[in-house]
Amino acid sequence: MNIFRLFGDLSHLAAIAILLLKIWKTRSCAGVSGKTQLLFAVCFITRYIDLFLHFVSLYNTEKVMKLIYISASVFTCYLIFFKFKATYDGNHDSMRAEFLIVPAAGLACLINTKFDAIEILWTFSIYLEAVAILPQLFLISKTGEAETITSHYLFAQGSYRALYILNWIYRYHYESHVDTIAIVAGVVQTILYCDFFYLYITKVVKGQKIVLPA
Amino acid sequence: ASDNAVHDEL
Repeated sequence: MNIFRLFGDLSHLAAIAILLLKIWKTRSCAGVSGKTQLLFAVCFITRYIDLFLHFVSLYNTEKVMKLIYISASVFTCYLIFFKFKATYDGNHDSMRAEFLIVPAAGLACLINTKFDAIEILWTFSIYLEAVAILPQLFLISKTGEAETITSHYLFAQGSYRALYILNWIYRYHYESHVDTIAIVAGVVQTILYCDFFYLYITKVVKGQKIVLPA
Repeated sequence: ASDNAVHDEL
């Protein structure tokens, strides 16, 4: 474990917590893409499927973190699609998720480290996570604005994989560890946030709200 | 550096 991965995971936890708090406190999921949250839930379930296959005692933090990610993302989807369904902005959350899921699944079958079920599910999860934020970014471009708290959520969510890139550089240099598929997907994922990062740093940090077109 | 098959990250 290195500082980059530690802060990456903390940033990811923070993002999940910020979104849950926003929805719970405001009792509204306005401005939040339910599709992105569904895609994240699918990512966690397919990536941590080993938790279900052979139950292991929660002896280390990694198992606990995996369970937190899965339960928090499923609970977030429950809040969006059931509890606060009336506030879900379905009209603007209109990006076709199938256009993300099918290519990710196809690519996972073509480009993977090992052609076995668990590995293909993991690869699918990595590819899907790289593009899972697109419905959320699409929704913001349709509504033309993002609530400040949602911007903080996006910043934490984007920073998590950016920090993982530093972690991969660190591990390549000191542990000669390489996970090409995760690295390529992680770079693509972080690039998708660049536009938002620019808006966040030039606007939200100064207390302004993000309004598109910038 | 070999591409490792064991994914030890979240």
